[in-house]
Amino acid sequence: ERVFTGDQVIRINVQSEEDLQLLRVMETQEEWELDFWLHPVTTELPVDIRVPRSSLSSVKEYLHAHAIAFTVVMENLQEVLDEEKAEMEMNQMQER
Amino acid sequence: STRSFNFGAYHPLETIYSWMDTLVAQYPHLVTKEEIGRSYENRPMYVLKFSTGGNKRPAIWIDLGIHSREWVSQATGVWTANKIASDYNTDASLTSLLNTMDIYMLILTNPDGYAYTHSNDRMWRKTRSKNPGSVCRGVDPNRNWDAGFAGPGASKNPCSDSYHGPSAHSEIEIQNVVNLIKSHGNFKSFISVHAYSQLLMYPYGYNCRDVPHQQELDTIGRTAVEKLAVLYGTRYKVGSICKIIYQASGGSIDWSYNLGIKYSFAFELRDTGRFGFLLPANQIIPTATETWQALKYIMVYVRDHPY
Repeated sequence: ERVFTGDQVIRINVQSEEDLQLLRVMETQEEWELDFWLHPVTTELPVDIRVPRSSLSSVKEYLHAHAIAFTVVMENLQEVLDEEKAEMEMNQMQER
Repeated sequence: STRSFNFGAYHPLETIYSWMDTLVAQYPHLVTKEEIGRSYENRPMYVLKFSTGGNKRPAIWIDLGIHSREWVSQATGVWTANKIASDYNTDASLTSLLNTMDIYMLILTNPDGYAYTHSNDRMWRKTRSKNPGSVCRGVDPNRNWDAGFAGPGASKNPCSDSYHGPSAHSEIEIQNVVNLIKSHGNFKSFISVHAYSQLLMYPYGYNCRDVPHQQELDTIGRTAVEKLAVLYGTRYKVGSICKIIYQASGGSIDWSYNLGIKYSFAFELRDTGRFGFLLPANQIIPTATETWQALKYIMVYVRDHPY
């Protein structure tokens, strides 16, 4: 089973068209293996990105370098997944 | 019994399929389960049909979970199917609707992907078909419909999460739905349910032109999200796919609209802020309950506006 230990989900509240362009450049950076949960399309919607642990420093450097503010929505995705799985297993046991 | 089923929990595919049988057993004069074909990995695809009689009456189509990782959509489908069955004969508007129209609901539109999210990769979105010449598997099933296929907003790279596939309807899961809709021939509404980002959309996605019924669809959408917001204040945006998200070709509701199904909509269910595809299970019932307000409004509108 694929694990996501150390992967983070970050959120960017896009401020400008320039931000959008810079975030679209990130979509083309295949080596970062980013998973865009919400794509950069408009300043009216946030952008959510799952960032693999191996790309965290590169991505954050890029955002800092372009003065794009972000928040970390999930510090460690695997922890959230573990909680979800544990809850599912508990529910299944209760149903039995 | 469906009474002992926990609607506020996420369930694996087998549990949902098994639950469908209990629903049919509990409401045998209203609900039937029909196999519309098999998935790439040979899983059955079951549609729940809610009907009070007649053959090929005007019908409403609802599919959920075409993107497998959007778990709250499949869970909302389970709750909604139970709601339709249990409210028949108690909710006047739903009863009246079902006395003249049928509802078809496909809760697990991408069964292989859904099973894969439970066993191997919680973040899997696509189908599981093999792509010749590539190590990457799967096609984005919402880029695979014959509506501006392979145009802007879809990827030709099999490793991309928005890969459109080798040809329109190449994915057996999509072809199965297309076959049913076309052979039935009397669908008046086509609703696809996704998650997340709180949007109610209508065609088009493959281009940014207004559809001929834009004004009517927009008005329906805005009223529907007003109804939805009454319960928890959840705010939705309304508009065409192209104008409120992004240009995306090969989408299901563009195909259905071009086929002549005027009332074609797509939902993106709630996130509530910081969970994305991992919406906690305690949000399933609130999500489904509020969504039901919008769904019912659209369905009743469709009943009252025959064409």
